[in-house]
Amino acid sequence: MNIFRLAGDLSHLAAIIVLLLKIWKTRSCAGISGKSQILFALVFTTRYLDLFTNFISPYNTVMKMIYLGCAYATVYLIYMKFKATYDGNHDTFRAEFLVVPVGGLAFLVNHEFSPLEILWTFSIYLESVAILPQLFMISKTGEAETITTHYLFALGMYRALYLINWIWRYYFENFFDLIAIVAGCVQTILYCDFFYLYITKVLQGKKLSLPA
Amino acid sequence: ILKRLLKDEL
Repeated sequence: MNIFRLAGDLSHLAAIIVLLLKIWKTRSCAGISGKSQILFALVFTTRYLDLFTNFISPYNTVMKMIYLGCAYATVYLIYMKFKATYDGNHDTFRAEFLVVPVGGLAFLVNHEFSPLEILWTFSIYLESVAILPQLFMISKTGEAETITTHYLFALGMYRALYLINWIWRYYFENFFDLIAIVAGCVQTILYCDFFYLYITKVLQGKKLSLPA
Repeated sequence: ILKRLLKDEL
């Protein structure tokens, strides 16, 4: 474990908690893409299948359970409890256009052709594009609540910090995983225009609104 | 270069 990976995990945890609290406290999921949240729940489910068979550390197990629990709790709040506030008219990104190609790619490009490894690879690829429905929804509505922008910033930073963690592990632990690195680069690049808007607008106290 | 040996990352 290095500081970059720990910072990344904490940023990821913060994002997940901020989103859950935002929906719970405001009792509304306006502006939140339910499709992205379903994709994230799928990412954690397919990545943490070895949760009970492959013990790494108490930290690893606890964090995985928190991620899984919060992901499903968020999906539940969006599609069940606060369904009335779900903005389905703007959450129209075709998620199947992500899941199917990612599923095919996981079959073709992986480290080992075994069920667990293919599912892990699927989760890595899917995570890199899972935020697209959310970004698409913001581009359609033309704006985002400030709390939602903080959620997205923390979520985007988590994988950016992981990229630094992989550089660190390459030099100090001779550790290298091309699949995770390439997918992590794609994932972080997708946030770049949001990062620009976040830093130039939200941090200046303005509301995030896209030129319609 | 060691490929990913075990999934020790989240």
